[in-house]
Amino acid sequence: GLKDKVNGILDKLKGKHLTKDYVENVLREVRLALLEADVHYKVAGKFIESVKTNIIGSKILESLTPYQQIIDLVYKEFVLLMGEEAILLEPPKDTLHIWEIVGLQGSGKTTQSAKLAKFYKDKGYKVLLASLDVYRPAAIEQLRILANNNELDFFEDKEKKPVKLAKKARQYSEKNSYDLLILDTAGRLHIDKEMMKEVENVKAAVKANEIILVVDSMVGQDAANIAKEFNEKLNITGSILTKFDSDTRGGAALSVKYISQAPILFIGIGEKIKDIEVFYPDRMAQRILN
Amino acid sequence: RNIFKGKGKKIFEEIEKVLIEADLGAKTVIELLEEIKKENQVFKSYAELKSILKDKLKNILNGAEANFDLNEKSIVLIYGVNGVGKTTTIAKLAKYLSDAGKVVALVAGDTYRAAAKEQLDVWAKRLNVKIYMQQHGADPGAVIFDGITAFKNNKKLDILIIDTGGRLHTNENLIKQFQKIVNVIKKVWGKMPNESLMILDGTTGQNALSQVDIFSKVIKPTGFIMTKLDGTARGGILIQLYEKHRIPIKFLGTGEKFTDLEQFRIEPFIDRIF
Ligand SMILES: Nc1nc2c(ncn2[C@@H]2O[C@H](COP(=O)(O)OP(=O)(O)OP(=O)(O)O)[C@@H](O)[C@H]2O)c(=O)[nH]1
Ligand SMILES: Nc1nc2c(ncn2[C@@H]2O[C@H](COP(=O)(O)OP(=O)(O)OP(=O)(O)O)[C@@H](O)[C@H]2O)c(=O)[nH]1
Ligand SMILES: [Mg+2]
Ligand SMILES: [Mg+2]
Repeated sequence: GLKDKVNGILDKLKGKHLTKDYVENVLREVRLALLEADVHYKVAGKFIESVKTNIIGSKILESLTPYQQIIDLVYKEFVLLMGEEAILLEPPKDTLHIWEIVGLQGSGKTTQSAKLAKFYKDKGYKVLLASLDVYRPAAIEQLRILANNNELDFFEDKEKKPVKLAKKARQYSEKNSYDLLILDTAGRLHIDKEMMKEVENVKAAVKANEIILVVDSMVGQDAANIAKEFNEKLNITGSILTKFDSDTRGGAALSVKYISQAPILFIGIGEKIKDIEVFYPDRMAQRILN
Repeated sequence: RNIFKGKGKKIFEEIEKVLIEADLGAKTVIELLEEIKKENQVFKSYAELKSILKDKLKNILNGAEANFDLNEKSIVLIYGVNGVGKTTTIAKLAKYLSDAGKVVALVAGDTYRAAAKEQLDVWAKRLNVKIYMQQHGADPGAVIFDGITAFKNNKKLDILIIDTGGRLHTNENLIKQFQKIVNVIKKVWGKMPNESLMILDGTTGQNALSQVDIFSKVIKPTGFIMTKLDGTARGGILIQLYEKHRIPIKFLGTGEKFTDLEQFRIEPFIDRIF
């Protein structure tokens, strides 16, 4: 991985006088490794620029262990970018909080919605799950089955319009003193004006507290486009990277974080209800850089 | 006159950005640009360099187009990682084949995921095609065995399309299960599926390479279908994939309706990359 590559370069530099050119070469290799890990072109560029600035500022060229210091700076910059510590959403239990789950088709929204419901139910929250996906065949059935299999409350209504359905789910949640309402939405393209307007309307109609972007961690350069559009239209407050049980390096995570500035809250690590983990930035640093 | 300094360098950087953002892969892009430098190709503008690269990419993808003709009673196996669009693509293929006069039937081979067979059943009803399915949790191999047996005995049916559950290539148990499914098919059909189509998500980055490597150990795809190219992703990973595996690309998925299926054509695909 990147660690070996950089160590390889630095081994070649051992004993040589560390010049600006050598640092450029090291950073070029780091940038290449980020790109190969699916970090977006612009994000990788910005990252390298920040590291370069810090190297110049830190007099690394005069130090006795320049090699290790460059690695440390790359790692530090990484953790800074990913968020310095794990963020666990823990809304107070006495008022209704509404989370709107959005993202591209097939990214894992429905599965993650159920996982979130279980996660917070186990923490003592009264959680209601609702599906606003009136489009995909058997989408509502999918969430209903996940809810029933895991003893999670599921909102049922014949309403066919997503915005009206969301309002009804909200009313029901208030009436029945739920702490948390999780709204699963249909997969949509960030360039589909009507569908993007729909989730904006849902957000406004129910005054959603969190807009959580669900992204497949195997996504490549497109992660940046997705994050940019969803963030501009909805103001993302958090993201979940799914399918991290694959061998993807997960550079999409860095792109999503950099562009949305919103914390990565969880990662999905499997298809089962328990397969969700709070996101730890330093663990991700090791994964992308290694 | 060194075209690789100054203006030339700017043009190189600009096109490097375009190609990397299209998911060609950084190493592949660097190699392509190095080739151009070595070949001493002359270009005076971005447009000229673009045209040189388009020719290179067309050369690489030479042979990547392939037909999807099933002129005898046939089985089509559909597989890939989670959420790529397998079930929806099956609906599109069923429509495509029905329009071509074939009588199609489906097998709901995903017996695990919530509402998977219900999802395929909705498509079967919309397309008015027969569907073989069993209870949730049934062994997928058994469901597929029964589906193929019934298909063989039904003279009216021309094509059987088999849906399978999404599975990560990194999940050893699910890959073993997939191997079992392939063995069952070989046994009851007497040979490999007529078409084994691996479905790839158009937004996938470099991980597609690992997916194909591992799935190919179980069965060599007769073709790929890449979905979700109606978004902003450009699917450039197909170039590395074709270079390495020489597996043709049969179709592209361009939307969520059963008509959103196009034949893969090299030129428009490459044009879209830029
Ligand atoms: N291995 C793995 N599979 C996952 C994970 N999250 C979801 N999946 C699977 O990915 C596929 C798609 O998940 P869904 O929850 O249906 O995705 P979605 O975003 O709701 O899809 P649409 O509603 O069609 O946009 C399913 O097969 C899930 O079981 C994960 O973290 N790991
Ligand atoms: N925009 C777009 N969406 C697509 C395309 N193909 C499939 N989808 C959507 O992607 C999502 C997942 O499709 P599925 O057919 O359920 O995917 P799958 O591979 O069968 O998923 P699993 O069985 O859970 O692994 C659905 O919302 C589809 O409507 C496409 O070409 N373009
Ligand atoms: Mg869904
Ligand atoms: Mg499916």
